[in-house]
Amino acid sequence: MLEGRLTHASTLKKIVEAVKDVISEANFDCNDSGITLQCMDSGHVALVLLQLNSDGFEDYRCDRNITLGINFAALTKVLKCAANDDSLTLKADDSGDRLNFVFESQKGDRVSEFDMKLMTIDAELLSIPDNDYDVTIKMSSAEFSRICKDLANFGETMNISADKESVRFGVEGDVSAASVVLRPNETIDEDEKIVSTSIMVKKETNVNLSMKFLKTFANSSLAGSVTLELQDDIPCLIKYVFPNDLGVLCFYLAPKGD
Amino acid sequence: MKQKSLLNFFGKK
Repeated sequence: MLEGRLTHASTLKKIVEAVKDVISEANFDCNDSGITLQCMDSGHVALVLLQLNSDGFEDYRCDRNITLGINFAALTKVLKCAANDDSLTLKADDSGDRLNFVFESQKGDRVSEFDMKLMTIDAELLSIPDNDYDVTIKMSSAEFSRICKDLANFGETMNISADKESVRFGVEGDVSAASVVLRPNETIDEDEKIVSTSIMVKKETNVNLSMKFLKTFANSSLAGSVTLELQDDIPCLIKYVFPNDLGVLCFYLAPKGD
Repeated sequence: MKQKSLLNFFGKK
């Protein structure tokens, strides 16, 4: 059986919010080291890879490997009922046909419970090569979100090019063109945390990516910073690392090209 | 510009 308790239900809420426009249903594979989800969009353009480590849970126990087939529309309905500072306890027995959610307020004076029917999802897993990318950019997730939102109005393809000094996000539309150039820096955000832009380049890179997907994957609520890994003609990796060793949410996006 | 598929890059397990 699986039993996992997250201190903040909002963690799962934000993850589901971030992926529900890309995938409609997916398997959560649970074992004693944590929970993994791998799923592509229906067009095979983007892939979501979620890894939640058992250590990041307040309590976690999974005696046997279990696959939970989840419909995201149903999951969204359940998670909408959680207040942001509620804790969340997930429970499933070995049959894997239902998933139980318990939300508890911080003071313990309100407990709500939901039971969700699971489905059998016939999903093929892909093997993702462990690529050593030519370019690694780490930046504020709010900045990445702003760039994608601003530039999305100008065209359907984002060109990202990076050299040792800067990274350029550019769009060529039918009637206008737009670009944003970022250089390495270090600033202090409103929570007095250091938010830096770092650019590591082994080889100058130039990639074209779908604006629609980038806009979906640019999400400032998941983590304070985002890492972009790029290489010519290789799927781009957009990675959010959760605090307290809870895990990562990765988006892989296939490039555009001739 | 043509959108490529992830299946061109990642093999099935």
